[in-house]
Amino acid sequence: QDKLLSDALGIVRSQAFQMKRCLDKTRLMDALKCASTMLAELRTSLLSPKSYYELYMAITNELCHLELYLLDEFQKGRKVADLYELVQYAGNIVPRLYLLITVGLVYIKTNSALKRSILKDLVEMCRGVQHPLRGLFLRNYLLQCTRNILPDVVQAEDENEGNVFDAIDFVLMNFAEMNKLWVRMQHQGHSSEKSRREKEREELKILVGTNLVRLSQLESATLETYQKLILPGILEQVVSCRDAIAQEYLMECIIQVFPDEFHLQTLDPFLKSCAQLQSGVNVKNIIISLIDRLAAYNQRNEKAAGVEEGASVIPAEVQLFDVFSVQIANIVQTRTDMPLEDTISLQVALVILAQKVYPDRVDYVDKVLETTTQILERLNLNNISHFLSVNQELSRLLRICVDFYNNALTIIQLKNFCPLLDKFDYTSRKSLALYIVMNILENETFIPTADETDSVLAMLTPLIK
Amino acid sequence: FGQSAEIDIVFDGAETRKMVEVKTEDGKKEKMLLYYDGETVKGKVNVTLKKPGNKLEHQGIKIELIGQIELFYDRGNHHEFASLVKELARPGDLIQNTSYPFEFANVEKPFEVYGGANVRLRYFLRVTIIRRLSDIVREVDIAVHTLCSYPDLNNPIKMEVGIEDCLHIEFEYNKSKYHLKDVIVGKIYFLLVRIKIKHMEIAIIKRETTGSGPNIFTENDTIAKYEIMDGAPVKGESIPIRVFLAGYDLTPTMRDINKKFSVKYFLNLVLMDTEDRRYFKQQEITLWRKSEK
Amino acid sequence: TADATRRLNIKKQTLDDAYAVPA
Repeated sequence: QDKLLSDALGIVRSQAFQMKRCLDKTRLMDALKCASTMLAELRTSLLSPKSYYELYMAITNELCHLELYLLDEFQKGRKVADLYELVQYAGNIVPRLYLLITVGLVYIKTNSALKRSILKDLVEMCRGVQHPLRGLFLRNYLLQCTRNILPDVVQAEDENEGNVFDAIDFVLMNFAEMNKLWVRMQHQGHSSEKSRREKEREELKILVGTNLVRLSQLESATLETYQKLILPGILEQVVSCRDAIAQEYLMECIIQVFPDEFHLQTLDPFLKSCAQLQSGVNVKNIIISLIDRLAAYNQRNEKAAGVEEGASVIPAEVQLFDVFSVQIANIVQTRTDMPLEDTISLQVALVILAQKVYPDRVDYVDKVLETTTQILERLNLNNISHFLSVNQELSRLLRICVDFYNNALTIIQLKNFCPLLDKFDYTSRKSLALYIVMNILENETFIPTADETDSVLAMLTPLIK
Repeated sequence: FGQSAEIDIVFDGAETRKMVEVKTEDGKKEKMLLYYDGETVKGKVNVTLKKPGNKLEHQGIKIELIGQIELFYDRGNHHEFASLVKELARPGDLIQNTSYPFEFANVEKPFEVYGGANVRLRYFLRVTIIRRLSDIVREVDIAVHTLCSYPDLNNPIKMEVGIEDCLHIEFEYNKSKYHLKDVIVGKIYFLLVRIKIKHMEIAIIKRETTGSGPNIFTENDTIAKYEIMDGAPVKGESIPIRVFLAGYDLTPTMRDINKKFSVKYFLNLVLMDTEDRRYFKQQEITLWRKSEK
Repeated sequence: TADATRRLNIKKQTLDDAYAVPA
C-alpha cells in the first residue's frame, strides 16, 4: 500500500506542478489535461480506504489551485466559454466528475443564477460512479465543495438561485446515494474478509455522516421542515437500508447533529424507526444516548431559565416520559430478539429520564418499575440469580431509585418496588436490603409511623429473617 | 525545355470565405475554401510565364470543376459525379502573364467532401494549358459541406436489450439524429444485473463501407470512447449519459454516395465485467450538419 | 449551460432495489 500510494502521490505532485505552471502561463486547456491526469490516479482499485483517503486529500488540495485560478479569471471577466461543457470531454468518468464539480462550483460562485441547475446536475451526474469507494469520495468532494454555497433561504428572489428546499433535496439525494454505496461495500468481496470490510466501512462512515451535518447547518430549515422533509428523508434511507452498521451510526448521527429542540418534537417517528432497525443494531444505546441528551438539555435549560428546581423546560405538550415509555414498550415488544439486559437498560434509562426531567413525578418511576415487573412476569422469571448479567441491570434499576430519592419513605411509595424486589434471589435481595439500610442510616431517614416502618422492614426482610 | 508557366487560381471572396480542414489521402489535413451546394464558384486564373518575353504556344486553356470519388482499392478510375468545363482561351501563343476570370454559376454540389480510409470524395478546379507535348495542369481542391435543415422526424431511441439471466438493460438516447455540435443525452436503466460489471462506456464508431457486390470494404473507426459508469450498479439504477459531439472529428452520415460508399455512425454501448469480458450493443445514429448561422 | 446540464428524467430507484444485495 505504501509503495502504491507513494507512486500515486509522486504522479500527483508532478502533474500538479505541471498544472500550476500551465496556469501561470494561462494555458488553461493544458492545465486541465494535467489536472485530468492527476485525477486519473483516483481511478485506482488497489488502494485501501486509508490510502485512498491520503491520495484524495493530496489531489483535492491541488484542485483548490485550479478553482482559485478559475475564480480569479472569472471574476476578472475572463470567463472561459463553455468550460462546464469542455471538462465533460474527459474520457474517464472519475476525473471528469471531479473537474465538473470544481468548474461547476466556480460557475455557481460567479453566477448564482446557475446555482440550482448546476447543483442538481452535479448530484445527478455523480450517479455514474457506482464503485463504492470511489463514489463515496467523489460525493464527499461534492459535499465539501458546496459546503458554503448551498442555498439557505426559504424564498429566493430568483428561483434559479435555489432555496433551502433545493439544498435539502440536494443533500438528501447525495446522502441516499452515499449510504447506498456504503452499504453495498458490505456485500463486496469474500465473506472471509467480512471483518476487514466492516472495519473499512467504519473508517468511511464520517463521509456519509457529513451529509447530515450539512443538513443541520441549513439555518433556514425550520422545525417544520425538519419534521416534514429532513428527518423523514433520512429515516427512510436508514430503515430501508437494512444494514446494522449504517443504521447504528446514522441514528446516532441524527441525535448528535440536530438540535434537541428538534428531537423533542420528533420523538415519535425517531423511536418508531428504532423499532424497525435490523436486529444486530444496538437500539438500547441509541435510545439511551437520546435520553441522555434530552435530560442534559433539560438540565442546561433549567439553569439557564432560572426555573425553580423540579420544574422542567421541556414544553408541557411534549409528554416526554409518556412518549418514551410507550415507544420503548413498543420497541421491546417488536424487537423480540433484544437481550433482556438491554430491555432492562432501557427501563433504567427511562427512570433516569423521569428523575432528571420530572423529578417529582414519582408515579413515572413507579410505572417503569411496574413495566419491568410485568416484563419479568411475562418471561416467568423469578428468583433471579445474582450470577445473571440481567440481575446487575435490575439491581441498578432499584439502586438508582434509592440513590435518587435518598428517602426510604419515597421508596415505599413506589408500589412496584417490592414486587420487583421479590423477583430477585435471596443473595440479591439481601444486598439490596443492605443498600437500603445504608441509605437510611446515611440520610438519617426518620420513619414516623408504624405502617411506614412496617413497609420499610418488609423491604429489609432478607436481613431480618 | 521551352517556356513554361505557373498557374494560380484565385477565388473571389476568398478572404471572407470560411476555410475548413479536410483530411487528404496521406492522412494530413489541408485547409480549403468552403462552398455549399448551389453556390457559384468564381474567380480568376493567373498564368505566369516562367521566362518573360518568351512566348508559350498552347492548344487552348480550360478550367474544369470536378467532383469525384476515388476508391483507394481501384486506384485507376475516378468516379466523376460532377464535371463542368469552361474554355478560358482558344489555341494560340501566350506572350505575357495573363489572368482569366472564370465563373461556374450555381454549381450543384450534391455531396460533402470526405477523406476516409478507403475512399475520398473531393471537389477541385483543374486548369489545363493544353500543349502538344505536355499539358500544364493545376488542381486546387475546394471543400463542400452539405447542410440539413432540422430533421422533421427525430424520435428518441429507447430499447431493452439483455442476455438471459445475466444482464437486462434499457438504454435511451434522446434523439436518433444528431447534428455535429449536438449533445447526446441518454440513460441506461438496469433491469437485471447478474454479472460483475467493472465499468461501462459508450463509443462512437464510424463505419465506412465502399464498393459493392463481392468486394465490399468495411472500415470501422472508433472516434471516441467515453466512460459513463465506473463500478457496478444494482437493479433499478439509472446511469446518465451526456456526450458532447462538437469536440470529435465527425462528418455527417453519408448514405450510398453515388452508389459508391457510405459512412455511418453507431453508438456502441460497451459493458466490461471483472473478467474483462465485453458486452455491447450497437445502435446507429444519424449525424447531420447544421448550418452555423 | 442549458445544454451542458441536460439529462433525461430517470425512474426513481425503489429503496428495496437501492439497498438490495448485488445479485
